[in-house]
Amino acid sequence: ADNKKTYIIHMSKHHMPTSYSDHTQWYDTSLKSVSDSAEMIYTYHNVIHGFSTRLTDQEAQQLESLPGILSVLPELRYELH
Amino acid sequence: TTRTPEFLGLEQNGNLFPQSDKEGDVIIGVLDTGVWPESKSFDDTGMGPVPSAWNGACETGTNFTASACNKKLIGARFFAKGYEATLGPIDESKENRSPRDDDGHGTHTSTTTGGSVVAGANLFGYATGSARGMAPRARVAVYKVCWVGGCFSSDILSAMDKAVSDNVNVLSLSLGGGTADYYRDSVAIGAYAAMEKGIFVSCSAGNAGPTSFSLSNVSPWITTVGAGTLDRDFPAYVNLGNGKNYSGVSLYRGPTLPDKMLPIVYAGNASNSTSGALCMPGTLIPEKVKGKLVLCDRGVNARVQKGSVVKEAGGAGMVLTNTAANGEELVADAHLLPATTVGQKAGDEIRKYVISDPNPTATIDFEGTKLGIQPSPVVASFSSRGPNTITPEILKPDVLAPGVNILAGWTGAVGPTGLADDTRRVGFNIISGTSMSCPHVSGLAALLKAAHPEWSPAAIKSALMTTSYTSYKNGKVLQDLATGNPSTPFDHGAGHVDPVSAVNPGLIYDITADDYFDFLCALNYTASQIQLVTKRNTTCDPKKTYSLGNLNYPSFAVVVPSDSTGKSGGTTVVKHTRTLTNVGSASSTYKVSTFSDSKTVQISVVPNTLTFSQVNEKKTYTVTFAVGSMPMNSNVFGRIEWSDGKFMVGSSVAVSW
Repeated sequence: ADNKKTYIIHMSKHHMPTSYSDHTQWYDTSLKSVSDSAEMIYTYHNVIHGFSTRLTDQEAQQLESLPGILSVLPELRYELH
Repeated sequence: TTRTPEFLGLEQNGNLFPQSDKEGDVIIGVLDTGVWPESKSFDDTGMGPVPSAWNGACETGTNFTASACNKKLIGARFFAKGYEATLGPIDESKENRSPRDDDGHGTHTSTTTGGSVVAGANLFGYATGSARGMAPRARVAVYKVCWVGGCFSSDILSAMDKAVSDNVNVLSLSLGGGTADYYRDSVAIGAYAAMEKGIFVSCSAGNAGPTSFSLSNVSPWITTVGAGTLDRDFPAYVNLGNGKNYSGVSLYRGPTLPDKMLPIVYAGNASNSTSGALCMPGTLIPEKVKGKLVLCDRGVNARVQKGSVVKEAGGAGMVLTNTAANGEELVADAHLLPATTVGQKAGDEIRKYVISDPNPTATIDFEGTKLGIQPSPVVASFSSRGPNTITPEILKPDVLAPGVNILAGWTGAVGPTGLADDTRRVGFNIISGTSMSCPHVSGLAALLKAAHPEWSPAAIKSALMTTSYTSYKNGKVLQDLATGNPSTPFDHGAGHVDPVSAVNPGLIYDITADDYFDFLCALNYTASQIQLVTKRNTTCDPKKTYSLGNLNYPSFAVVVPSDSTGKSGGTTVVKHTRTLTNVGSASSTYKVSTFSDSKTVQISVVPNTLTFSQVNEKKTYTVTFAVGSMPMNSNVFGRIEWSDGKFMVGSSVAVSW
């Protein structure tokens, strides 16, 4: 309905600007720079550094071009075997 | 599960894992559809306190409170935000927004890994026995990431993120997606991080067999598990009016058929639909099937749904026949009416009789549970097959484990068929898939972790692989049910697991996170792709030569370059190095034996003797594959085995053009 898709945003932890004291704050500022309304669905700390959120294609492309963003990967659906 | 402990030799070797009290310290995390905590398999009688390392939780949600957990089921979490972001809020009339299992799959897999002993377990009297998980004293923590509409990667990743910080020791994932490259695959990425934390990750290989190149979860740091059969069956014979009879399987229990031959009709001739033979909902003409047995073809809709369709149309029973896609594979179902499943050959014979005879009749004889079935194990037709589509130089699947007609715990939310009109409720159910073989390996890994707490995930995997068997006691190679022929390493990987041997493998092929990093460099991954998988900000060393063949993998897959690389004369030479670590007796001497199915592939090993003088000592050897010309898409298989007369350290070899 909102032509948004879920993406998993992989951040390069080592590129967090020193002005931030906390990764989540950096993630949130990055996200808000491409979308006022997008919320983080999850933040990840152990298996990746990053978060998931819903974005339009255009917002996803804008986000991917920001410094410190490693990759904006579309969510995949897995099935039980 | 019942029968698999005996089949795997675990019952006969109860004292096998001397530090079995350590088993209680091992925590198995299961990502699936959640859990039915009332299952008897989560009885924690006699279990000691929860391990101090445990950092997880028992989350509260709909119909699930923290009191549902105990010293067996020590953790339960659910992850729905990704699913709901895409599909909208969970429909609580259909499923519980909590760790509670509404499907049964998650209870089945989690109890298979580490369920407590439950005497007299059965499904309607079938497969009766003492059910127990592979590691009955291990702890279980479930992470519900699969919902009615599927399993979404943002949820899976969050669950893996949590499982790592909860301090599980083993992760079991009976799920898969398409074959995305490692850096795009959340399961692969999550598994890499888990491996770095010393967590063993096993995944189902997929049920897309017998087609080649059909595997899921092929990362080298994941143990990819295919499915084999047990020595147990549930025969249900079809007797035809022409005096012939054919064997089938069934888990039907209920009102018996009348003690006489019944008319039998082919569904394709009792329907107005062009696909009438498939017994899809609404396609059978009641007047044509009432009181009769109906012959249905497998395919498209669920097997048990076909039975329900026949029952609804007034049929007395069903004979379900395999088609070419499933061959002779016989997966038993708890049908709602008297029904049996027969293989393709029998099905073709029966269909011929039913269509040609003017008054075809038949009946079904249900024989219950039969043990000692041979040959077993055989590779299940549905078990996904190699070669590895992402990295052909890594031989996959890794191992086979029991995955056909496996009894284990079930949910109380649905019946054994999962159908809406199945109002029966059972404590145990019998289902099939690589979803069932994966948790067997997860549980066995927990046993090995308990016996060898210092072993890395790669060491555990190596022990399971190099002690697997690829042939029966009579020397014949494991059979592939799909063809009736001997299976190959693309079907059975290193072979069928043998945990009794795995606890003492003699030598192991260990692999560190740095080795996997080098592997990604050998794949020519970009720095960004490498960072996606490894979270490391370091780059590959431009001065270093990386080679896929040098990952210290316990099996070998050689891809013959189509260009002149390594060619001299008509022969291509490919070299792989491996390093073996001594985990057996301090001083030992191993000699190598090599086998090749074809003269086109000559395998030589230098040195051909490895002498160890202490435990944990490492020795390196080089394998040279001298390969002649073969047509494209040819495969030749072989083996490399090291033995000191007591231990056998075996590796499968696959050479592909």
